[in-house]
Amino acid sequence: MAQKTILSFFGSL
Amino acid sequence: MFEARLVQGALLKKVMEAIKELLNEASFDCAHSGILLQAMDNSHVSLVSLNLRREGFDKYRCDRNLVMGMNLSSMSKILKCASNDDIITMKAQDNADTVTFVFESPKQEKISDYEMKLTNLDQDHLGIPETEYSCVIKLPSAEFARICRDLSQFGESIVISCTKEGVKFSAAGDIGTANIKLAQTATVDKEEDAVMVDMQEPVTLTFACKYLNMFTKATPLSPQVCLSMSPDVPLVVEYKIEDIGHIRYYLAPRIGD
Repeated sequence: MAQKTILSFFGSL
Repeated sequence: MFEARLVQGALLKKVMEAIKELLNEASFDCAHSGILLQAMDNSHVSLVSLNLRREGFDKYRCDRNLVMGMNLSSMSKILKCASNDDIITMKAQDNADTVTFVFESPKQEKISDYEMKLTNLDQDHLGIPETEYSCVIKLPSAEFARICRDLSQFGESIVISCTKEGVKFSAAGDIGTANIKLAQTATVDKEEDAVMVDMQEPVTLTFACKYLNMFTKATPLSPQVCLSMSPDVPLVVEYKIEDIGHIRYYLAPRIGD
């Protein structure tokens, strides 16, 4: 399984 | 001038235990409304969001917004010098490059202060979208810690599956498979012992044990933990910090084969 990163869900402000 | 005095200093010690394995350093954003911290782990797989409201402090003063970049291993060394019943004050001048921690024993017969250098971290803040989660599960925090610990023996991932019947935690690996099912509790003597499932639609997601186990370092902060899940979005693991705030961990799922 591939581990997603949190950056692929939440963008920089 | 920034000054925050916490009579229950042990809470700050527990907060440190809850973040120091996951984060090497973090910025404490101090504002009139309280203290916020948002930081990702080094691999950018999880995000920690800590909120300590000013009302939870015995004394709180923040004349202008202040970002204090702290090395958490240094901060942890300092907080280890505080006794559990000490009152802890954090203070800093405006534009200072140091923060001072003052520990007062309950009867004031021992007062220590530790000054720590701040670091410039220049951390990006992420926008966390407001989400209505498909499943919200509340369970005793010690039970959640136990489940994560037990299932970690079987594999690197834990599958969390929530249906209207309850929640199932599963792991599989070389030695075999493990499943732990928790049903929603009908009645409990103490609310903190309850398992509650609020499900709009069933959700099954897979998460890395390593991170879940690090989140459970927050167990001493709260008797209950709340897990929020929706399909294909990060899990939220939330521990309330008495009447002062909360710590939330966001964990990106593992996806695909």
